[in-house]
Amino acid sequence: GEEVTVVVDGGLDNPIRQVVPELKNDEQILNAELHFTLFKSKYEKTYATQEEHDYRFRVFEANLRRAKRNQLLDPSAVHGVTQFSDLTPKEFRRSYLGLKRGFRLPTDTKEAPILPTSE
Amino acid sequence: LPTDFDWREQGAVTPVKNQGMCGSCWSFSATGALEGAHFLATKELVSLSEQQLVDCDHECDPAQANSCDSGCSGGLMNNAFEYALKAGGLMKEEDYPYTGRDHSVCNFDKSKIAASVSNFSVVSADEDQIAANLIKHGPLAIAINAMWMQTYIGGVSCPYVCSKSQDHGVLLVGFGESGYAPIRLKEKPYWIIKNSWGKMWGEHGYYKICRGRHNICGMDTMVSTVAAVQITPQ
Repeated sequence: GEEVTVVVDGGLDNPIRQVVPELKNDEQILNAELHFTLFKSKYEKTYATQEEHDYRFRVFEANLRRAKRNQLLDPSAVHGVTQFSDLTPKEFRRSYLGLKRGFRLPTDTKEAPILPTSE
Repeated sequence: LPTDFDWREQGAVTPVKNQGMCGSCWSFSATGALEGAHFLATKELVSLSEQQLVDCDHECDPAQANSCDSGCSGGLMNNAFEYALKAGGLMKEEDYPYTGRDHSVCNFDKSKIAASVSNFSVVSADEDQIAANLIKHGPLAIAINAMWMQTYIGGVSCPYVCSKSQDHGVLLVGFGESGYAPIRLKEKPYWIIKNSWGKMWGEHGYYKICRGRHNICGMDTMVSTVAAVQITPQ
């Protein structure tokens, strides 16, 4: 019952990275909401309507689960909440990448000469 | 080959930039490589204009239909080098600032060219050759699959499974022998990659991915190096 104040310091020098701990089900919702609050503050995210906000929260929850899975499958890195955590993978690819896909290197481009790599 | 090398320590890499909500990664990868090449040729580090490529570069690979560079809808670094070769070079960032939007008129001013391409080539998909070309020619434009980068915060990424279908263009600036692995499973040799999503992403804008896993996430098979014109001081 005691009051909890959450100080959000989203700055770059904040050593606390938003990683995703293991939690039981009901705590997960609370935890996701807390993470989402931190996320919106750190990346100054605002949404035009309540519907959009609720939709983005659901996408955010799905990305929390993805980050947790990525952490298991890529243990030597740290995975968690980034500025893209309210985007579906498709939105992320469409808006923040940009390499034309499915193309190989041009056939007429010069090959770099083989360089010595020992001694 | 040394065990560690980092062009940032040599002053050949400009600060991390941010492409914003625009599929222009290819232009950041291309300018990053030319910035490094220009530094090697002149010892001068100049931030070059991605917006010039977004607005003015519609170069295609004649052998591949639909491969033309198209601003925020995507492009290819080798097309960008070809464009820069034909146009005479790139302007400074400050003379042609980035807006992150396309369909604007091309405002290229030939009298304000800051760096020019003399030639560019593709590097074989051998990791030692990639390291050797990195050291000899400066930062390299590479393509990679970005699937694991959406949730990446730090450390050395070395996913067990990663698609080799490249969808992102970035800049290879160095490599190291053993990266800090938070769970300390094993120290891993890694590549240092400059991304274009701002300093708040990843390790202050950088991505580390393990070395030695041939073509992990497709990063070995679209590697280009560019050489800048030696601008003789007047």
